[in-house]
Amino acid sequence: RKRAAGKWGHMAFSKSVLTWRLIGEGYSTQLSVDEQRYVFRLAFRMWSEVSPLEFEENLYSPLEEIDIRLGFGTGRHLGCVQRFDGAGREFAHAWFLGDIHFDDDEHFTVPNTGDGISLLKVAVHEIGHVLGLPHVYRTGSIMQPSYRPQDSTFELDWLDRKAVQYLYGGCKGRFSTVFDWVRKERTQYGEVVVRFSTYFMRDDWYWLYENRNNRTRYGDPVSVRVGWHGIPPAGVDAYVHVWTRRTDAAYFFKGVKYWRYDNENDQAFSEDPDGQHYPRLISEGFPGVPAPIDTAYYDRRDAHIYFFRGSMVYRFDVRANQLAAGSPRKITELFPPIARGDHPVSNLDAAYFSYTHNALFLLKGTSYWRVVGNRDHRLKASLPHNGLLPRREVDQQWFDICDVHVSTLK
Amino acid sequence: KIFHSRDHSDVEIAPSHQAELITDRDTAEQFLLKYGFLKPVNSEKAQSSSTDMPTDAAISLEDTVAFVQEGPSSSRSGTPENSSEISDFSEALREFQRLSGLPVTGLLDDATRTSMNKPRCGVPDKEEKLIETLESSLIEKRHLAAPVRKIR
Repeated sequence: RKRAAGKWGHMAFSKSVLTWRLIGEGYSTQLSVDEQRYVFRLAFRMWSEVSPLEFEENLYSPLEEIDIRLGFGTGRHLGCVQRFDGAGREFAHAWFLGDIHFDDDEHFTVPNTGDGISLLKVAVHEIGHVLGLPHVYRTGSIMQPSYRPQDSTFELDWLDRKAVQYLYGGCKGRFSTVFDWVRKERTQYGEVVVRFSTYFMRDDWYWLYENRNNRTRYGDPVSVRVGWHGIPPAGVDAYVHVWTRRTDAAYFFKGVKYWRYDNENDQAFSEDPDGQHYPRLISEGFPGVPAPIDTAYYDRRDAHIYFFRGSMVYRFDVRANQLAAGSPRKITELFPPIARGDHPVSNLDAAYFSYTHNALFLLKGTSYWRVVGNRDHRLKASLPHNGLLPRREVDQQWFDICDVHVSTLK
Repeated sequence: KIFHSRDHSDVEIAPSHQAELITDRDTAEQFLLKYGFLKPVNSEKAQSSSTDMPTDAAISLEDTVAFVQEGPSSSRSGTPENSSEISDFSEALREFQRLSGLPVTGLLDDATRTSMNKPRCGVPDKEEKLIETLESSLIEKRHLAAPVRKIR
């Protein structure tokens, strides 16, 4: 059930949701049980944030059904064949695809304590073994055999992530919407600067994607309800940022309604500065646009919003506040495939204009298609306008956007 | 604990619970053997030495206890008997030093002893082949041995 034939570093669990438990006769005498369970929950979550694995603490099933069992002991312990050696040197060990034992003669401490041996760091290391990772003598790796006192904010680095993904694959999944949230801020000198952050939303949780680090923010995903106030807590269809010389408005769409977001106060307007009350019906704010929609984006080049629904796309002229002439049109017409047959055709998940890449991406399932931009045209004039470049996998462009078990969602 | 004994006896770790430090060749050999830098001598005979980590829950305690009793051959813990052992030992030491980022001297110098005495994980550093030999030997054993009762 749990093993795949192979060599050290190549064996892995064959299922993606793993259960764990701190066993009753293995509680530490130094920390409260809650502290121990809290640290282990965090340790498992850290691996879940960078792999397709999810971990669930199971306190009820028979012990032999638990995938990973953790416990503390000293000397000869928990029926284990390998004795602990007392205070110093060996502080824990792990068995393949199974148990983790901690030497209770060591001085384990919870995060942010400063002294002692960080139980979190040791737990993350031993869980790495259980998942099939060997020791690595690389500075910065969590899988180094010797304990390195470090500040409590350690994280799994790029190569540790690749190592676990080599065993279990990357993180794949559909997104509800993807967008760059743009806001103006004042520097300490009073200058106005424009900043943006990239967000991926999936059902009722979201990730902030740090483009410069090629990963999500440490500790994400977070619940939409926690991070975005006043918008629907799950299943947002689209985010549109209308940004012209006179207008700077951000909208969230879901179902037949839409909300305007107040960037300054980081919450949805109930009444915006123009006196409009929200949420509003899409048919009121954008006459001629059907609802619900699959996704939408605002194109600053022609100051039109492109609403996608099924296999059709509706161009909406923001200035004239009406559908553009000739709308709706087939997505395959307005965004023709460059490689024959390589096209999402209908039911897009997200249309995302990335300021990082200065490009528009159409996402569907686990794939994306980049839309030909001006730079592509300069390089190759024969490319069709708004043509779709061949599909690629989302997780090859945006890394480590991984689910965690719903029980660990903040 | 909310209250400690007045003489702090329950807080200070009794000497018997202190890990044995690496101080000489013997203890260093045990360290290198345990973490896979040294292969047990006569590996066929000692194929299932105590340093092998069982690979999954399906291995019963009885199997492992039997293995422990066999343990590494005692010849490893006495004075070196021939030059090949000395070269094995210094070669293993050299590899440990190299991996640990220490000056590669092949000698049990202070820096090496300090590194060996650091708190560390009990999983061997090098066990790829061990696992394979272990698995194959165990599987053979399973077919030959009486049915195994699962004891945890």
